[in-house]
Amino acid sequence: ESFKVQHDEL
Amino acid sequence: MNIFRLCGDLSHLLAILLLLVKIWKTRSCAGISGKSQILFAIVYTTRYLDLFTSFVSIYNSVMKIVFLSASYGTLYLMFYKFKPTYDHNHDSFRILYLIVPALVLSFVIVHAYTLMEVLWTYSIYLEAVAIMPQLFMVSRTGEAETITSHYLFALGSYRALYILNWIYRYYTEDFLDLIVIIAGIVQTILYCDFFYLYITKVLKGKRLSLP
Repeated sequence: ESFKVQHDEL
Repeated sequence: MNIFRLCGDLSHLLAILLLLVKIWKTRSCAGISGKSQILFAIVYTTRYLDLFTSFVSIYNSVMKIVFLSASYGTLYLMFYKFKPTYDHNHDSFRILYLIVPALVLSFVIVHAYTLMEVLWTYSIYLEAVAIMPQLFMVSRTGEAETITSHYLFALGSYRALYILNWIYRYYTEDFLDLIVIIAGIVQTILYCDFFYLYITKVLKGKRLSLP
């Protein structure tokens, strides 16, 4: 499982 | 990036640097909750572990490094260099009451069950309540120095500006991350009482003191 959530905020 | 997020980030940066400079210049950390600062260090550490795993932009990476360094720098000043000035008698909030529930919640409500994602979620929940020891300390001593009030106002404004950023992002790019949005709203609500006192007292040149 390589599901990854992208968080682009600080 | 939009104007709300940029202002939020700058407000966050201002708050952190204001605190660091205040402690350094006055050679004192009186009135500052070391417990809140410990919680913020945990927040930045668990959230910005992704410095090593995902790259968003130079801006993001630099800000993360600055937040982490400033946070640990503040801890160094409070618990080492100016330790005698730390007012631990008034800093009596039990932070385990925040650390443990935030940890439990991050296992219950999370986007994905990976270590990085659970840690990120934990940092979001913990950040929402991390200011409570500081607000508790202000309510116990009944006052806050003006510069501490500015620090709290900048720190509280940051998440309020992020709420505007999320509204903007919802309409412009369909962005909707309920975990961070709800935690951000809770975080901002915690500051409301303080915002009221800040606007009615500090901005009129008075010291923040509770009735």
